[in-house]
This record gives sequence, C-alpha cells and structure tokens, in this order.
Amino acid sequence: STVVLVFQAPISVPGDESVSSEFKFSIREGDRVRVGEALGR
Amino acid sequence: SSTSQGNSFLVPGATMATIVMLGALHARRMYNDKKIEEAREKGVEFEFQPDIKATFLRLVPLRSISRFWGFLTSVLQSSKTDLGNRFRWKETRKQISASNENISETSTSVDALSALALGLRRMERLRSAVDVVVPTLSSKIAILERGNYRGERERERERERERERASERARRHFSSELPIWFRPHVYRAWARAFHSNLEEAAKPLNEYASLREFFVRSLKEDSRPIDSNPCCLISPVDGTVLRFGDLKEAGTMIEQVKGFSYSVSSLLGARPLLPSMEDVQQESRVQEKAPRDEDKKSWWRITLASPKVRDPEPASPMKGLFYCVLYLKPGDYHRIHSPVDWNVLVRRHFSGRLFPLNERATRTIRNLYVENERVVLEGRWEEGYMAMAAIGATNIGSIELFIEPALGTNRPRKKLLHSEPPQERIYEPAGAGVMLKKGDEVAAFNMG
Repeated sequence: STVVLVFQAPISVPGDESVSSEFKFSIREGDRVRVGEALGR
Repeated sequence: SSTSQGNSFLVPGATMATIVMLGALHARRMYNDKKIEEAREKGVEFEFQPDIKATFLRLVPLRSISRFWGFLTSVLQSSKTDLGNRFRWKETRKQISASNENISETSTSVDALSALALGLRRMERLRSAVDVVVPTLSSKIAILERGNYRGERERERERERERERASERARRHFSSELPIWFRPHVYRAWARAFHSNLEEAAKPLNEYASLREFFVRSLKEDSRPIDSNPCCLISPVDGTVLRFGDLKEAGTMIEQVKGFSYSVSSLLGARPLLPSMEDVQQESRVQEKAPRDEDKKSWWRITLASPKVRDPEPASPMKGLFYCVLYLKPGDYHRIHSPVDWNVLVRRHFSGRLFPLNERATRTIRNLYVENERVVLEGRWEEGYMAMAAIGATNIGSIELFIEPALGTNRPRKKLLHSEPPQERIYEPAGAGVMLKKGDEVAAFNMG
C-alpha cells in the first residue's frame, strides 16, 4: 500500500531572503521512515 | 494393472513438475529483484516500460482475489479450530444436558410440591367447616404457592441464563479464531517472511485471533515518539520514501517513475485551480514588486471542497505545493497517523482497481495510483492546504477510517466500469470538519 501527502508550505521568493520559514524536506529517496519522524521542517 | 501403475506414476510426476516450475519462476523472480536492487544501489533510475503482464493484469479479477484473501486470512485459521471447537462444543452440550437434568430434577421436586399444595387444598376443603384451622392453613398454602411461583420464575431465569451462556460460548468458539497454541507460529512465520518487528506488537502474539487482526496490530506505548518540533511535518506511516518534492517545477504532475507522471488532481479528485506555470511566474514577479494588498488575489488558489477554506491570509508568505509518496511493505506497521495538526474537511473514496503496488507495478502499470482504490482526506493546516491519499493494493485492499468507521471499502464490484465518480463526504461542522492532532491515529490498511 502507499500513502501520498500533498500540502501547502512556505517557499522562499528569489531575492527575498527575509523569508526564513521556507519549508525543506529532511529525507532522501529510498529512506526508511517511521511514524512520528520528521519528513521536513 | 498397467493403467493403474501408469496413473500412480503420473500424479507424483505432474506434482513434481509443477513444484519445479514454480521453484524456477520464483528463482527467476528473485534473480530479477536482486538485479534491480544492485542497479538501484548504483543509482540507476529505471524507466517506465509497460509490459504484457501489466496488460494481462487488467483482465484478472483482482478485487475477487483480494476479497478472497481477506476471507482466507480471517477464516482459514478457524478451520483448524473447528475440530477444537467442535470438541469444546460437545463439552458445552454435555454441560447443557447436565444442567437440563438438574433442572428436570428440580422440576420433579416442584411437581411434588404442587401435588402437596393440591392435597393441602383438598384437606382444606374437607376441613372447611373447621373455621379455626382454615385461616392459618390458607395463609400457609398462599406462602407455598408464592414460593412455588417464585421458584418457577427463578428456574425460568436460570434456564434463560444457561441458554445465554451456551450460545455465548458457541458464538465465541465459532468466530474466526486460531487455536491459541498455533497463533505464535503463524505470526512468527509471517514476520520472518516480511521482516516484521514482533517486539513492538502491543499484545502477546497468542492474543491475535487471526492473521488479519495481527496485520492491523497497534504498537506498544512510545514505540513511535512524535517529533515535537512545532514547525515539522511528520511521517504518517512506517515506510520507504519513493518520491518527494515541490510541484512548482513539475506543474501539477507527480513522477510515478522516470518517464511517467500522473496528475495530482486526478489522484486527489479535488479540482485544484493551480494556475498554469506561466501565470505562477508572472504572478510571483508581480508579487516581488508590488506589496500584497487586500484585493490582490492570492496566486495559489486551491479550491477545496468548500470555498470557505480559500486562502484567507493574502499577506501570508509565498506558498508552494509539496508532495511526498511513501510505500508500505507487507511486513510494515499498517496504521496511518496524522502528519500535522489539521482539520479534515472532506473525505473522498475512489473504488477503482486493486493492482499490486510493488516496485515492478510502478514501473509497468501507467496511472497506478490514480487507478487503484483509495481514500483521500483533504483539509487545512496552519500553512494552508493539506491532503493525504491512502492507496490500497491487491493484498491490502481495504482502508479503515477511524474518524468514519462506517466507511466500507473493497466492496464487491457492482458495475464493470472502473471510472465511477468518487463518493465524497464533507465532515461537519462545515468549514471546521474533524480536528486531528499531529500523531493521532487516523486510519489503517486491512488485509483483503
């Protein structure tokens, strides 16, 4: 079985580095993940 | 005699040939998988290449196979228990007949009592002239009759209780249950074959009544600590990261495998009004120059089920749309948790097909995730839109929603066409829906 997440999150605007809340994944393809572990921040 | 000798030789020969052929197929399959594994380690990316098997799969009654598999894993074990149960059922029947005997004994003594009461009544009539004695005797008889009546009611209640107990015992014995001693062996074999971690199971192995129940087991307390960082989004399941990224570059398409992509709106069934990429670039240039003012429409307009949830904060930072695809192996923990604190506004159920979802299927079957049976939850979190799609497969065809237990999936197919529209439900109260905290249990994949 498979779970697909689709979600909105802040992105940085080119040239506007003030946006410090840009979303970034903290995983790589092929990683094993478990419930509760961060996928991104 | 020669024909019977021929036959006696034929049967084991055919059986042997079948076993050898299945063994050869399995060996070839393992060799192919090993080759793919090695190539993947070298970083080789497989291209999409539909093959004849994928086309053939469309003709196979996968839903019936899936439902039969579910039936098998929840009933198979009870055929072993039938004998045990039948033996226990005999025991129960003996107990019932024994209790019937005592009941009949008590009823004979009651008959004697009522005969006595009758005799007393006769004496009373005989001695009706004796007015001194009559009042005490009649009160005695009344007490006896009350006692007798109460006894009768008591016996009736006892009989009722006995019948209840017997039928309860029968009900328990005839549900789909493994014989207790047999259960750990089955679950250990499953764990060995699919690399499950048995240490984490919440209950002792012999308390899972069937493989199906074991498959959807919960875990011991604190087996999955939730990342408490308020800015992070957690994994909703145990699994392998197949794909992730942001949809800015890829428009509204997610890559299934190199060379083939499927569309987000087909997967989710929502009709996101994601503007085309030119609009997005045009809009973001405008955004950089002019400050966002109230009447400027937010450039990420996503229609959800209810317009109330359009992006209300035009002044919020620029938003992107991200995705992450997680694959669960058969031996993984199969409950689904909430990735963030969010409000689930809509549930969409697509009955679809039940193709397998393994690595080979993603390489050979186009639109695999868009064709398969799935349940989509859609709503909002603090950063905007959030959706989660749970997609079933042949062996794990049904999805149970803890927030909507009545939802039935993997139902027998009524119509042959697979493109029936999704059944949609908007959760009450509209605009707020069902509130979920990060880490809450949301759903589970069931066998069959």
